[in-house]
Amino acid sequence: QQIVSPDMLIKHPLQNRWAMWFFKNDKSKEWTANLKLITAFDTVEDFWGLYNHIQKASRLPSGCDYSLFKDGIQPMWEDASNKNGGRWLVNLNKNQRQTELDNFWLETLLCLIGEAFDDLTDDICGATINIRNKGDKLGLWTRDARRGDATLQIGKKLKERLKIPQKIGIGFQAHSDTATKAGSTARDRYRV
Amino acid sequence: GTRIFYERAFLMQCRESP
Repeated sequence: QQIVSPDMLIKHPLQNRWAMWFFKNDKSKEWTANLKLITAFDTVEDFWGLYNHIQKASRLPSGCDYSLFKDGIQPMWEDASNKNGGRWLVNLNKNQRQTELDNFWLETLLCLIGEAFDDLTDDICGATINIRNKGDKLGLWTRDARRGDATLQIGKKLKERLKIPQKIGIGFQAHSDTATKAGSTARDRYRV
Repeated sequence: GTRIFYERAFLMQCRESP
């Protein structure tokens, strides 16, 4: 018999329990019916068990989303935890689906489960990757759009972890602005 | 209180955990 280190047997707990969601755009159904909970997890090993098992985001058909949110928060503006918040938005061009998208999404997931936002963890709700032929989008969702300093720190950390060049700015949009926008994009409340 | 966080490198090491 082999002696196995306890480290190989004990799963590593996460600070938060996280839920992975999948959205597939079936126009014959209501939006909410297209949003499905895949599973929730609260250990590092269970995260990898899930991530290693599901399709890479770049291989999803256009119109699909993955979302990772704290357990109990639904990946929609209307959720009580999201309605006063917003998202840092990273817009990808068509080339980046093959070169950057999976890396960006994995890095974002690692930020979430690893608690990369330190004391600002309570401001974090989750993240979503939207696969769209007109341009893929990665969003990091926060709880309260009025918390300027916290929001800016979160944006800077995201940009740093994704290794987005300094000269490329990313914007933060409040969900309330996105929900009521007249044009195709909401205004940026903050930029880094 | 205490908070559990993981460095990126550690999370990546766990990827192939049985």
